[in-house]
Amino acid sequence: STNKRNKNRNRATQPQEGGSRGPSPADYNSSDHNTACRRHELYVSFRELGWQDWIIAPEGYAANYCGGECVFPLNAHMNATNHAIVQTLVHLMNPENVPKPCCAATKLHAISVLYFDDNSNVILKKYKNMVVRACGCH
Amino acid sequence: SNYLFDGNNEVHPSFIHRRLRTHEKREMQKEILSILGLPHRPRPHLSHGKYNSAPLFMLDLYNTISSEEKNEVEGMLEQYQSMYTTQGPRLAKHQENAFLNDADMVMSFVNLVEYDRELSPHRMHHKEFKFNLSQIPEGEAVTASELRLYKECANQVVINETLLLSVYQVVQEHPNREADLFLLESRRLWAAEEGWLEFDILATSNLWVMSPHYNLGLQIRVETSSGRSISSKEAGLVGRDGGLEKQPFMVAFFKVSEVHIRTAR
Repeated sequence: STNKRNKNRNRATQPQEGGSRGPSPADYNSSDHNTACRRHELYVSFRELGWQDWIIAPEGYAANYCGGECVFPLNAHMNATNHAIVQTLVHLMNPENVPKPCCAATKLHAISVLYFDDNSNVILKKYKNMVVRACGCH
Repeated sequence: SNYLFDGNNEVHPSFIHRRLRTHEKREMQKEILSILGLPHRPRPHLSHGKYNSAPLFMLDLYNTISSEEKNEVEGMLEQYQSMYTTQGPRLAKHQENAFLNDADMVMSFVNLVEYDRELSPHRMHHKEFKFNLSQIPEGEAVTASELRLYKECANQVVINETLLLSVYQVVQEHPNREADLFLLESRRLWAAEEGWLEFDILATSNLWVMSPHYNLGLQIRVETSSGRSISSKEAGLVGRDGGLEKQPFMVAFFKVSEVHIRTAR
């Protein structure tokens, strides 16, 4: 509503007292790559699970995972949706009620697995959404 | 240990810095088996601990698909065709390339018949094949299916002959006489010819999947140009006593016809 918007605008430009509204936009380091939402490497090893006798290929695969913060201001490399951009700003103004956007997979790829069944028949099958290719804030 | 590190080669602060404990490994196994759609961990029996022709053929297909997944370039079809080799199992032709690109699953099946029939001279020589299709998941439709046999140079006795190789579907078995057969394909071959022979058995495979009680197997018979029945061994067809990499097998391509929703564990 207009009233709330005006109140939030005023609060955003005034110095914070007691930290009840969270840090101001100027406090966020938009270039802090280490904490920003991004893809991290994670390898799932079928060999480590002791499955090399029935899984022919692969020995494992790079599943990866998404981690990091989605905070204001969202940089271009965070692959943020337009909605997430707005949500970070609203979170800044109203952190108790509006959470930060989520850092999650925006692009997932399939892997193919080649394995034996109990009858020694061989199966080659594609499994979707097994590998994180890109992460983003949304 | 590269799974511990993030893209900057630094250990992510939230990561577990140790090997999995036994119960954690068991949890991982259960969850991944659930994703793969398997009720339990398979326990295959591998003869001599080596791969025979079917796994080798499937590994070729896997390498092709994996390359396509990595590169995601249309030109991978040329690379797939360039892998055609006379050393090992023949790869698919142009039509089969399309089946591979379109398939959700490919399965190869081992021949369950242990021993070739030794028949009296009065009866036709034949070689039997039976395949267990019971493990095919529900909702998978067969889009292509082949019987693959490796033929070496025939016995010297028939080396100069033209052979007629016929593939039959067994329609009904009888205890005291020849089974009722349905001819699927006949093919003329040079006795000296060597290499993989592929026979289309799509219609038969579909019948077996839809009506498993009709799965009575296949028979192949070989005759000389003069109509004399000869054994598959005389014709040069590799059987149980042949090389592992030349064993006969069946391969089928599948496309999923319905969506399966994985229930929470």
